[in-house]
This record gives sequence, C-alpha cells and structure tokens, in this order.
Amino acid sequence: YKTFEGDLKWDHNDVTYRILNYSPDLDSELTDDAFARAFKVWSDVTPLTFTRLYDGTADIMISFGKGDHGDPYPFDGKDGLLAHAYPPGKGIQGDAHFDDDENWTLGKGPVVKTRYGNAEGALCHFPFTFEGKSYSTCTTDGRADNLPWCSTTADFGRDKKYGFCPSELLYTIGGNADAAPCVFPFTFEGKEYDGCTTEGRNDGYRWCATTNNFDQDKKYGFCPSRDTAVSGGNSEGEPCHFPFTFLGQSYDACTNEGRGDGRLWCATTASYDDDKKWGFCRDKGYSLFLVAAHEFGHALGLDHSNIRQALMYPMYTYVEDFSLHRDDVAGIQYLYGRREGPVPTPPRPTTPFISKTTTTTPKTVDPNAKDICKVNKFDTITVIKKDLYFFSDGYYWKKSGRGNNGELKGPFRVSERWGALPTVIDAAFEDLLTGYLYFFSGSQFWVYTGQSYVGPRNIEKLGLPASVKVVQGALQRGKYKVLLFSGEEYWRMDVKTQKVDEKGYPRYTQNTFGGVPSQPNDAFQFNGHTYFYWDRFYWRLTSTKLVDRVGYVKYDLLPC
Amino acid sequence: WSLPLKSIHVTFPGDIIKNMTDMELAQSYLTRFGYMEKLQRSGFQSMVSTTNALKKMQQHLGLEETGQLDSATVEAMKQPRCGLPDVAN
Repeated sequence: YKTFEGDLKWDHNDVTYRILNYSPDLDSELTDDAFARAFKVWSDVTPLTFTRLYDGTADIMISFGKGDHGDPYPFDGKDGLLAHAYPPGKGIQGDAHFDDDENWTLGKGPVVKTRYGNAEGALCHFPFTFEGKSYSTCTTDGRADNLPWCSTTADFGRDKKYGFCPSELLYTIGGNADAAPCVFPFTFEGKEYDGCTTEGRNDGYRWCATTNNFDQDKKYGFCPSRDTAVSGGNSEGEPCHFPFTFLGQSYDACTNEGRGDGRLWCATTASYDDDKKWGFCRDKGYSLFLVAAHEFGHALGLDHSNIRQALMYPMYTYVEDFSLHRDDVAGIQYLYGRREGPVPTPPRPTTPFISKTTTTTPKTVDPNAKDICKVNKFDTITVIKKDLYFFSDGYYWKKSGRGNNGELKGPFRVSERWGALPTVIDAAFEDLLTGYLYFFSGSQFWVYTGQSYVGPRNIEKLGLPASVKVVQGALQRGKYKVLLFSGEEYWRMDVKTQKVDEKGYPRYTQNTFGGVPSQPNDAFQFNGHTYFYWDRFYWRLTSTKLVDRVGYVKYDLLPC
Repeated sequence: WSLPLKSIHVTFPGDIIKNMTDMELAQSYLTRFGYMEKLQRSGFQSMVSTTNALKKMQQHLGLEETGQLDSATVEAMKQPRCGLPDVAN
C-alpha cells in the first residue's frame, strides 16, 4: 500500500459525507446504500465513523459529473476513467467524483428498482415472462399509458407481481419540482419539446419541465435513465432506435460496426447517417459500491497499491463477494489504527426498500412471497429454545442456534402458531425458568405456554409506569430476571413475581451497555453473546459488556 | 467465396476515446497517470523517456518490466480505472 506524501489523513475520526446529486442510472436508495456499504468497508477495520450530512459542508462531498465537471481533471466519456477522489484536507480535498458517462450498476447488469405497482419497491426480475413472451428489459407492452413496467418475479402470469420502471413520465430527479413527472410537450425559450432534452445545459444531463411552460413556471427536474437507454456517446439516456441506418445499412440490434474497440453501440434516431446521434448499449456496468469503496480509500488517505488483488489497485475488477485485502487493511490501519471497542455513532440508515404494509394474508406461505433478505427492519428478534426468531409483519423465520451457519426455516405465519397475537410483535422473550413465552405489542403483552395463553394484559400489570407505551426489547439476565427496554431506559423484571423491581430502576441503557444505540429496537442473548439490534444493524457484546462487533443483521446473522 | 469483410472505422461525435494508435494511447496514458512528466523534465529524448516510463508503469501495475509496449501493457492501458495519477507530481 501507499499513502500520500506527508501521510495526509483526517485529524478526526468522525468523518462526515454528503451526497450532492445522483446518477440517473441507479435509484437513489440503491446509491445511498452502495455509498453506506462502501464506507462500512473502511469503518469495519478502523476507528473511523461516517455520518451522512444532508446540507452544509461535509468532509467528503460526493458528486456525479461528466467530462469537464468543475475541477482540473475532466472525465473522458464512457469507460476509461471511472472516478477520482482527493486526499484528506479542506475544500475540494477529500471529495469524490464519479463519471456519469459510465453505466452505474451494482456490477452485474441493470438493477431496476420499481416504484408503485404491488411489489413494494422490489427489483425487476430479468428475464420475466408476460403473456408467453420473455422480457429482459422493462416494457410498455400491455399498457395504454406508455409507462414502462416489469415483473418482480420470473413469471408475471403466475405471481402478478409488478412495479413501474424509471421513467420521466413517473418522476424526475433533483431540480426544483419535488420529483414531479415531466409534462410533454413543454415550452423552453419559445420552443416546444416532446421529450427530455440537454438543450440549455452544458453538463450533458437530460432534463424536462414539470409544467407545460418552463419559461413561465421555471419548474424542472432531471430525467431518470430508462433501462433501455444508451450510455455515453452523444445521446446519454436516450433509448436505442431500432431499426436504424448506418452507412446505408439497416440494423435491428446493437452493433460494433464502425468501431475499432468492438464495443456495441446503437443510434438513437432512425438514421445515424443523417443525425449522428448514438450511444453505447447497456452492459454489466460498473459496481458503484466497489468504485466508491476505492475512491473513499483515497479520500481517507490511501494512494494506489501495486497489489492486483487490493481494493486500492488502480484498475477496476468486479468481484462478487468482496472483502478487503490485507494490504488495504494494513494501509488504513497505518493511518488510523485498528478498530477496537464500539462504534459510537451507528451508520445512518437509508430508507428501507420495503415498506411495511398490512395485506390480506395468503392461506399458505410461499417462501418467495416474503423474502427475509428483503426485510430491512424486523419487528423483533428473539431466542426461543436456543433458536433465533425473526419477526416481521405477521411472519416469522427460525434459524437454528448452531453457529452462524445454522439452518434458516420460514416464513411461517405468526397466527398459525400463536393465534392470539397481533401482526406486529415489538418484543418477545422466553422465560428460562418456566419455558413461558412473553410477547409484547404496544402496551399489551401475552404469555404463552404451548398453545395456551394468557392475555392480552396491559404492561402496567408488570409494574411499568403509565408513561411506558411500548416494550421494545427484552433481555434475559440469569434465570429469574429479564430486562425490559423502552426508549432510552430499561427496567428489570422478576419473572417469578411478574413485576419490575422498583429499586434502582429505570436505568439508562447506554450507562450500562456503553457503545450500543441509545434506543435499541431489541436485545437478545445468542450463542453466548448479548446482541442489541437497531434498524438494520446489530451490536454484539462480550460477557464483560464490551462491544466486539457491529454489523448488518442481514449479512451476518442471515444468509443474505 | 465470400468477400472479406471491409471494416470501416468511424469517428463518432462525442466519443472522447478516439481510434488511437497504441503509441498514442501509451503517450497519453503515461502522461496522464504521472509516469512521463518527471522523466521528460530530466531532458532525456522521447524514446528513452517512453521506455523508462513504460518500465515504471509496468512495475507499478505488477506487469512484466519489459520497457516495451507489449500486448499485456496495451491491454492494461485500456482497462477501466481510477483517474487519480499513479505517480504524484
């Protein structure tokens, strides 16, 4: 590894970042997530924390731009240069720029996140079949309103799960119109436009007015790239036009004719010969996560490594299961040291991809109907009979307690096993003394033994003050005591008397368990460790209450 | 008999990466990423500079240090990469 001359580094460990704009190629939530994961690559091995700012000046300002984008190092169109970042310091130092002439994906081809429809924001499933035809891109077939859509499972006919694909007819990005869709035709400088345009701008971004008269209303937004759009060339964002004419020949598909580099391209109008409008056809694209992780390495003070497998090697290579090379670890730890103990500020969450909805419950649970890997936040996680249980929206999954590779079963319907319980379970625990199962939802709780139960009863019966409206987590302490968490405090309950101890409680969670979030969603004991759970993350504590690991529930506790 | 295909190379408008010769590509790459500049300042002739710059680049990127513009080196120069220079100036 190599550092910059003078070992440039941040003089503080709580580094801030701000995302100034988004690429039209990738949904903003996927982009936020890719950047957050890229920062986590480094915070996993150093004492650095990364906090996202939404305004003002952050240490690391992140932006997408094309060609000459305002610094002395212009980008070069599609491929070639992908991004650059500046070593730590003030002003432009520390900033990371990504070339928006690239096709930004997660490295394996188009990633199309849907909106609306009935798939709760799931990604398109390519290919999918619709009325006997296979589709590898979004389509407007079957619709009269020209909105592109896709199926989010392999067979639309069977599953009927769908969502709408990025389209300027659905929403815009940035600008000043609060994501309103384009209005066509619109008037700009007296001329009428029937589609998105780059006219009036010198940065190559396509835009539209969100009212029918930009000259009058000045309302605009940038157009999201459709998955069928070209990248680079001189028509970024426009779809291929098939057939098109090139040197007198007609083409029905992308071609590499006319190019020495073998890359596939197409015209975006009926005749390349007449209009000279073209772009590169979509390929696997570049993983925003991998490129960002590399650039953030620069922003933290690492120069290029000459080890080919290292993240800081200057060339891009896609790797499916990324892990930081020991050379990168050695480099960053040379600058900032090793990470020991807790991370004081948890990574800021991005908006979950799936929002909670209460829908009609199907009679049998199709494993594909509720994918645990698409659940961003569980209602509660608890341990029952040494197995880890994940509850979400009326369903639960069970993971056997044998190490991290235990078998995962589910989803099961909560109502089939514990019929009296409501859809959302806030907390649950198993009383080790009696084997009774306690479930909490809002201000009520139930106690189950086998199929028999008592409840619902008000949590005030446990001696909790009326100000406590919900029990968010429960943690068994020894055989007779359970800690009940609510807000920033916790109470200790004696399971023999079913009452909380009055003396010495409540206590502040963070005073006892340093380094965990102040208001955890849950807490549980698993495989000899205490876990605190908040949003998508967990904090694992040793028996001496030291945080020895912070991670994603999905990736560490679940096989996602 | 089929006629041999006649490949035509077109200069596409807006295509920043033009149909360069390998030597043009090398000169541009070595300069852009900092391998050439230091050597040119020292007053060597261009060919010597290029050879040394190539060696330095090959060493930096873990390629065989031939000092020649061999196929592996040309291929490496065409790979997508980070825009930060490899050699600071």
